Amino acid sequence: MNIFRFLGDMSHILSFVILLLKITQGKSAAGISLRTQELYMIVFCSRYLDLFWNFSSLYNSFLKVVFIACSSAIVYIIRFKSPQKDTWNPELDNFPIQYLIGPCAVAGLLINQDWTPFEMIWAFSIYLEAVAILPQLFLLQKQGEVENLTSHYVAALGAYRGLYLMNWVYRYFTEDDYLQRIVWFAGTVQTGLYIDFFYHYYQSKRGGLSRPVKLP
Amino acid sequence: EMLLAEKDEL
Repeated sequence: MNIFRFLGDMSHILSFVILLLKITQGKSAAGISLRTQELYMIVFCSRYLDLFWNFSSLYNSFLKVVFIACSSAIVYIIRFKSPQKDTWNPELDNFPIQYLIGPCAVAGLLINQDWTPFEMIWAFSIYLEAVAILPQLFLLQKQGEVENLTSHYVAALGAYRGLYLMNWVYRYFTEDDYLQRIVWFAGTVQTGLYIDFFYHYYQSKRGGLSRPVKLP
Repeated sequence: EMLLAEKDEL
């Protein structure tokens, strides 16, 4: 455990807290992509299947359960709970996620660390996480202007990815035998997806002003 | 033999 990894996990948790606060306190899921949240739920449920047989630390196991619980709760609220379910707009949030899930499943079957079922599922979850934010980014793009809490949510997720990237660099130079090509590749792609958002986030938040983020 | 990375990240 290093500081980058820890802060990365904390900003990941922060992103869940921001999103849960937004949809429970604000009673609205407007601007939030249910598609992205469903993808995250699939990602966590498939990657953390090993909760049943792998134990690395209490910290890890606890956070795995937290991530599955939070993403499931978010999907449940937006899909089934009133009044939030009536604020979700399926016409706006219509990214065809089958085109993300399909190729990631094929990639998971073909490119993995070891030819076992769990390694295939695990690789699938890594690939899917890399692109899971796309429906959310497309939704923001369509809306043009992004509500503050939503922009903080995406920023917290982006920070989590950036910090994990630094964690990998740190581990590569401080540990022997630390090689994770699949994770590094997918993680770099994933972090890259946030670069454009961060540019606009910085533009609208600089000078301490709390203006909504405007996307072209 | 391929070395499997330990799954100690989230």
